[in-house]
Amino acid sequence: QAPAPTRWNKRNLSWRVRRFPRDSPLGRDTVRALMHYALKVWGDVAPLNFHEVAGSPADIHIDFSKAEHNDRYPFDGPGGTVAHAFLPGDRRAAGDTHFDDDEAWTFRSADEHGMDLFAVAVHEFGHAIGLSHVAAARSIMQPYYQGPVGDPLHYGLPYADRVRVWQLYGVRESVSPTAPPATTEPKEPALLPEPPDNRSSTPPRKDVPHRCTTHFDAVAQIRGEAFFFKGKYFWRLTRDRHLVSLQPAQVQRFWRGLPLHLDGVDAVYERAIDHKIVFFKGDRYWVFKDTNVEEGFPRPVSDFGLPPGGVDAALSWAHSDKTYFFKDQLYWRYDEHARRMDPGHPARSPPWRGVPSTLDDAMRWSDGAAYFFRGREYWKVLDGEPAVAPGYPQSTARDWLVCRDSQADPAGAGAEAGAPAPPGQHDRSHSEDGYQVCACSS
Amino acid sequence: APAPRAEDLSLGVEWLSRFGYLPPAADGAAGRLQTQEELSEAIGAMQRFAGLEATGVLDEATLALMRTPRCSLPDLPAATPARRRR
Repeated sequence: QAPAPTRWNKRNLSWRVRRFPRDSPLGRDTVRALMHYALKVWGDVAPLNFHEVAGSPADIHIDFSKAEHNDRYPFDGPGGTVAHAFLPGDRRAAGDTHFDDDEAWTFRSADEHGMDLFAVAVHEFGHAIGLSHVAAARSIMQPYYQGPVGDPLHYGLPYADRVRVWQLYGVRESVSPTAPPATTEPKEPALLPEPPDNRSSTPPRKDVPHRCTTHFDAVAQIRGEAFFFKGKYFWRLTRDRHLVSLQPAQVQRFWRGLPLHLDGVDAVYERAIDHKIVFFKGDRYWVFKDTNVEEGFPRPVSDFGLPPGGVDAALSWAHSDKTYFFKDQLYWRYDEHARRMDPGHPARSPPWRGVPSTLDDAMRWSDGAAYFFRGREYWKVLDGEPAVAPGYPQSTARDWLVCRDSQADPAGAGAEAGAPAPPGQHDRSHSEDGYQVCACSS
Repeated sequence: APAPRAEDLSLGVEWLSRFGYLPPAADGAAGRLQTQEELSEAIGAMQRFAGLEATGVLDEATLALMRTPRCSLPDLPAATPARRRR
């Protein structure tokens, strides 16, 4: 008598905590973070995207309730039934998830009598997306509470559960159904970061840097597009080198999982072997899968064999799966496959003649050339050439950021961000074609 | 096995009904009684689902599991009274 499977027809699901626990030592932010990570467990393996909303109806309402609370499943005080969630469907309550507020909800607690909120939430959200109870010995969808399941940042679903959610929604791109789950345990518990805050759309601050007059902290080619980072902002260029927006986007809102207080990045590159994106800041680095930070990060740059202090620039050399790191007047060549520095490094001066000895950042572009950025200028090294191409350096602002020479010139830097770009200054830019550049904030 | 105590039996029937192994208590005519055969089948189903040996007997291990904290949703869709051919 297995029930017909139910599932959501949409793949983007909103959620919000409608009623928080009343007398719990877990704060609201912790509860929200645990809900975020419990949903992420499912979203990591299936093509489901969960986003938190505030004040508006959500697909998944989360309530901490006591006793009778107007559904068919009254709670019964401590122990007994601890939570439930409604399967997807036409009902108004579909997807809603209720936790018994009489339970002693815990997180990373050694208290054997407590009820680990993350473990229960993963189970209940399984219901919320369409899974029913199973008898499988190793499944989060067993009906009985089995105790904590470990750190939310490192939890991976048992295979039986992954298969069941794949049967409903398919496999998320970038997930290999046959790959064993990562089982590495953290040496020490990572701090549970705050969930992404989707609750407001803060207008850009007035102190945003101007693309035409700034020099950049980091430049990277990611998925074929160029990203220019400055402070808490970045600009993005399409594969055709069209600036997506004259206004910069906020790093925090696009690259999910970087610390909220991070005031900039030192270097960024897309790793050739797995296309993950690596961000460096000071002594730490983060690895992103698409736009979400991987669990277990940040990590120290010593993982790469780099000394404390971090790097100024990172350049992925896709042909050889090597990555060049630059710091002050030194550079290192890192073998991504062997995961170690090549012998003989660090070495002095970049291996290409004419490239400045210190850099802001560097990237390879789809034309095969490598581009090195420092200050407001850049240098181009053609594919296979040992030296900088003739005629360089050139203006980064003019050639990449759709600026006139007068704008890029410090004397003419009074132009407002967002002013229409002048035509004819850039090869095949939108402005040259008479288009307005569209705004893109995230 | 020793016969279960009355309160354990009461807990067991209520539990089995709540989680889908027996028809809901309010189903059908008031005062409906489960037959011993029905009860034993339901206990066996519950034991199989929980990974216990399916004896059909309300033993200590089964009762202990019934007292374990759990999700409120039924394990099986609500059971309906069986119709039997004469």
